[in-house]
Amino acid sequence: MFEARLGSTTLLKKIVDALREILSQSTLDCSDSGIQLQAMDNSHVSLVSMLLQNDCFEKYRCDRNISLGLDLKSLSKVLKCASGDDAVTISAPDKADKVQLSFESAGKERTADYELRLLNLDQEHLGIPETDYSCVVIMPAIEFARICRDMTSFSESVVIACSKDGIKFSASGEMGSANIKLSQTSKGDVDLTVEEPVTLSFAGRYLSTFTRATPLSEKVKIGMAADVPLLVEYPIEDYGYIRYYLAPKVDD
Amino acid sequence: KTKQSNISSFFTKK
Repeated sequence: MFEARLGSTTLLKKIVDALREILSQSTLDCSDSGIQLQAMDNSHVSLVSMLLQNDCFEKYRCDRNISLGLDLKSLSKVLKCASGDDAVTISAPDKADKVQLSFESAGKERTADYELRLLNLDQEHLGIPETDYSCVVIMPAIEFARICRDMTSFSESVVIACSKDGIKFSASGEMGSANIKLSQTSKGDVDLTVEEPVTLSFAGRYLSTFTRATPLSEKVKIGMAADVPLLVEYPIEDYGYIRYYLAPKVDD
Repeated sequence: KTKQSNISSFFTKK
């Protein structure tokens, strides 16, 4: 038996919104310690890794490991039927072909149950090595979203250059070019840890897709090292994270 | 000229 109750549906809505543009279907791997997800987008350019620890939930029970293959569009439709302040319980028996989502209003006077058919998804799991990033930048998530949006109107590629002086985003296309530089401030809203300067080029479309996770967190962490994927990490309160990895563009 | 690399080429298959 698997059963997990969240005090507010808003958190689940934000998580699904952060995933569903990049993944149409995905498997939630549920174990005693919590819920994990790992999946590549259809083009195998990026990878999403999510963790929700069991202490994120008001109630959590997972008798044996269970994988719940879900269509995220369908899940999103079900979540639209709920109010943000409803409590939500996700449950499934051990050998399930359906998952149940039960919503309870804040005053407990309304309950609503939905069943979603599970999908049997054959998902490849990759081992993500511990990486010592040469540059780690923590910045306001809203600022990162704004920069990604502004960059993608100029060019398909975004160059990110990070050094002790700051982090610089550049895009250059037919209509012209854009450069945005953020320096570390005494206010502490942009925090840079730089061992070695790094410059890498990425597909702006994917960066913009990652910023769907902005409502989850005030801050976003960006990790860069030469010749490895970019890390864009949004914490989920104190209970987990969504990490996006994006393969760099390389010289042809 | 740059080309997009594939994410799975950076991580090990489990």
